[in-house]
Amino acid sequence: TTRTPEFLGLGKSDSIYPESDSGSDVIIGVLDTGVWPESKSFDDTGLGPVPSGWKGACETGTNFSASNCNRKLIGARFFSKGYEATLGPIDTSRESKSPRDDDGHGTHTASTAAGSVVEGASLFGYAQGSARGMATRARIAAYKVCWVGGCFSSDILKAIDQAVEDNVNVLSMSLGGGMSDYYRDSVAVGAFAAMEKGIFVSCSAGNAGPSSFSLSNLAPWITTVGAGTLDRDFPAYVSLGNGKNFSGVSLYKGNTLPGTLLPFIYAANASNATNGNLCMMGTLIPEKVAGKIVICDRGVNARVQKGSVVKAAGGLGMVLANTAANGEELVADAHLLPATSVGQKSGDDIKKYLSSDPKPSVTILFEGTKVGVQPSPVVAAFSSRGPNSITPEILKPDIIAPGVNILAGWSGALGPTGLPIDDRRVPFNIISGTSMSCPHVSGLAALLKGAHPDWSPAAIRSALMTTAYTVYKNGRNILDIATGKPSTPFDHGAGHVDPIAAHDPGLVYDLTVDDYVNFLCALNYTDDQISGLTRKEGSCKAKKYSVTDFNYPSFAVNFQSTGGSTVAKYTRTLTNVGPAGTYKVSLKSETQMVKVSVVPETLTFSQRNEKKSYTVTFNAVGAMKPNSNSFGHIEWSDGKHTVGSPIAFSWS
Amino acid sequence: VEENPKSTYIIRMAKYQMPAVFEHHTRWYDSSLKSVSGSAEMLYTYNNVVHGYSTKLTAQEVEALKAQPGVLSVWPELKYELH
Repeated sequence: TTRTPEFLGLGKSDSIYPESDSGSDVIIGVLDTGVWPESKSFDDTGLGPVPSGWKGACETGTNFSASNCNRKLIGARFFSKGYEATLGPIDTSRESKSPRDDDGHGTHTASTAAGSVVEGASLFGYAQGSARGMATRARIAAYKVCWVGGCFSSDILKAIDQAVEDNVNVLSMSLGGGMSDYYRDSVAVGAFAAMEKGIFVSCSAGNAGPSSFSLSNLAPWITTVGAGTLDRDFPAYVSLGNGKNFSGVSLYKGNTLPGTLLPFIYAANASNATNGNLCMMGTLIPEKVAGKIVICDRGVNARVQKGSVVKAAGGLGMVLANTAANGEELVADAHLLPATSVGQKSGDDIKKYLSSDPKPSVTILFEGTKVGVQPSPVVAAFSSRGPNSITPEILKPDIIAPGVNILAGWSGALGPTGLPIDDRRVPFNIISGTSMSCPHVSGLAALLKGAHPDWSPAAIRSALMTTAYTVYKNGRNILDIATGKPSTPFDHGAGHVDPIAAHDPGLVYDLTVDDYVNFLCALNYTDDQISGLTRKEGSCKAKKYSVTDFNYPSFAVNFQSTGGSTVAKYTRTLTNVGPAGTYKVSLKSETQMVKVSVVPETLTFSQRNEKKSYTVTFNAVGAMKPNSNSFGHIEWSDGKHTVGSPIAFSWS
Repeated sequence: VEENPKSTYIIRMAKYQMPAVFEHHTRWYDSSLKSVSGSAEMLYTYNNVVHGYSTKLTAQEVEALKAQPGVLSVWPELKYELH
């Protein structure tokens, strides 16, 4: 990726993550659409031999052989038996029955996690810079589980099964499948076994935001990653005939519009279809569109397809207007015709102009790439949101990372829009999603693993979470683009990832396999359900288990709205991974309806790996409306390190 | 339209309950599967993340398999999507 290393504070010459061989022993397994091995992001120059513990393979298939792997891309496998059992044999004229990526998504995520440095990367000149993955010296193993017809659980489970056997250190999965209970969800089941082997598992939170309860990948042994923006934009202004200008974004490159204003029409008025405003295939009337710029509403069909529909009908350009579902979030696309995306408010104003002017006119002004955009990050509207629909006592997502307009490696099999008619081929593409934020965290976890080989997956996650930030440099809270208001822990979890701070967190909330089993016991899972995850017999003993004592780095506290005093006690244990020191607690809370106290208020650590426990008491002192929420923060600090945890209060 | 359509399932086995007569767990899985379906074949066997296998079964075969000793669960295939 370009820009995200700088945005995250990586890539400085005096980096705390040196270009040493320790990080090059870390292997990231990426379950996705495969890999385009010819991408420069997988150049292995300067890398040493494949790590000695590696047991993986480079599988042969359509347009792919063992020679496609090297010391960067050390493994490539494909899993299609489940897919073919449901949808029939793979049509190799449409997709490669091999690890080769015909989609682009897998190449993008793999290169984001651990791509090598590529100078002069860009998409048509946009987002130009030195592209690199987060962990440039980590190795990549691609496990292709997603095909044209989807990703099937039997294939995903086998891929994780194989990745564990191959000895990956980090698993990156930018996919999800709804909200099944943990023991029914192949990603969660596979991730549990991976966690047992010390493998860090990061997954995308999903793109079902900004609705509440919209998260995927909720298991507490998974690090769940939401998406935020960068400080980068691709402005393309809408300039109306009445002299007004509106901000938009675009990645269009090609023939420019004439320097004069062009006739302008709303798609709904150029169609006989009831959904004509959406610019669906075959809905625009060419006679009404030809020679004009068309404004289309976002939704239902792909954004880039709307552009191709306008183009096919003879339109010269497109303005794509957000609706309430997307608000002011602007996602840039490499459209096939001059086009720009505008927010809902701008779209509404532009449509008012269209309806009020008998001869409306417009042009689009493309401004290229702009960096230093503030505020940034903001939580992406599409990023899925909490609360946790399976275990409300666990706050999810865990963290946010860059996931909007991310440039990374791309497949040579298709163009940047992914449309069949797009015959352009690009080495890098710019796309958005929690799919893009997940591999950022996977790569950062690989850096931490390289720097601290003895840290468990839970310790790595804790370091990432407790050092995440929730305020801008000016002290204001990170915003949610869906509302324009400050985001909450249900949107950003512990906050935005800060890999520099995560390198030296001071203290971590660690978890063992037994802790996770105790967590399942506390959820009253049956022996069979737990055995399905642990592969062992009868794990729960005749003792009292408590979800509130599960040593998670965040707090989700649930109260009944009936009122009266309700006391909830949560116990946590901190492990010292830094120098000796004394940490003092501080508390923040938005609400007076919950009294929070911590005992003890001071923790003194005299040596590394020493553990100290504390108890937080949450006392709800009054009635709140059902479905209301409030938020707070617990912070331990020794003056140098800050170990922060978000608190989410919910009343049901 | 098939009279008894088959769908894919993931079967999890309690490997710790494997009868001593079986030398290898895949033999046990196969025996269990063959006892409910003459035609079903395993798509995958899982060794590290779960003990079990995936296969295509009819609804009747699923019910019969659930009654087999050592079968922990029979879950239908789920489709996931990229994010």
